[in-house]
Amino acid sequence: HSEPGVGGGPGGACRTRRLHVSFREVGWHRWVIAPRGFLANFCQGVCTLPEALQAPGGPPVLNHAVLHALMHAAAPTQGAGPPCCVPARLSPISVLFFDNSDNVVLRHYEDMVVDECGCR
Amino acid sequence: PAPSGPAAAALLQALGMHEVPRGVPTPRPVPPVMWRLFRRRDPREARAGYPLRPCHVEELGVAGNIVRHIPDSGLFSRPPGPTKTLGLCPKWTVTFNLSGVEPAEHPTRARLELRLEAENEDTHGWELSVALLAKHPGPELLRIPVAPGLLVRADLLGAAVAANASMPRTLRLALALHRGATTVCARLTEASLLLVTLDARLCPPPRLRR
Repeated sequence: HSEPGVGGGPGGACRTRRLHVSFREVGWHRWVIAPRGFLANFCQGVCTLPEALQAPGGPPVLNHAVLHALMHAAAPTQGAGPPCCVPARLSPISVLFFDNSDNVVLRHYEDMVVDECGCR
Repeated sequence: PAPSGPAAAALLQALGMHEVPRGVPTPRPVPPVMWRLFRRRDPREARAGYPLRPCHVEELGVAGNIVRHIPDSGLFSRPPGPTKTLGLCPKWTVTFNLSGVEPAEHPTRARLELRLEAENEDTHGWELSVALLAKHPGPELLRIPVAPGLLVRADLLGAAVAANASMPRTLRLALALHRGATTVCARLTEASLLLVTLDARLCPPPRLRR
């Protein structure tokens, strides 16, 4: 399940959008014990100026994404296009499930949840 | 219906699993230790303020990103055995199916967990010996004090399970009770292996020193 884009479409500044992954949806709810699902989220939005600038409270501004956005603003039809809206901070999840030998297994997966998005 | 084809295969691979889940598993209670470990790793609790180290099992204090609770696959087919005898008590064989462990996973903790039951008599000084079982029982690897009713734990890493080596597909152990002068025998009612492994491929690269 994902939230509809802001303003009805994928517009607005680059930011985290809700995406809930349900193990029942993919038919694995019989052997995944917990969680039932998790908020994976995703990144969407524009990375032109000023959106390419960091959100208030973020790190100092001048980085490659800003230069990239400046070049795109100066020559929108040429060059590499705007920076990309990508995950900037991720966090792990753990999944408890029965394996095919009926053992109870706990597996830990890094970088499964998008906490923050940024222009890169 | 579960996604099939490349989508399911990609998702399984991303989750480090290479077999398509087989229908409905045999329902069995989830061991409390596994629930505890799961909750300990729940990111929401992590956000509540005790940071999680990647590829580390805090509660057991070892490196690892996969924990398995493997029951003895022969437990329910074992005859109860005599509760009293002047001779030797029956020996037990426990078998753990490790076929699900990948070659890239290295064990960092292998804890044997047992529970014995016996009639109430003097069981002071009871000990249990553990040996690897191939065609015949091997040499005694370790001997641990036991008491009926209590959960007995024995660390097998470095003894029955080689550290930093790939796991065998099956681990078979021969257990023998040494009970001193009493004529009481015990029954083995629970036997499981708590196995922690580290698959370094799934771990974030170590941060370079600045």
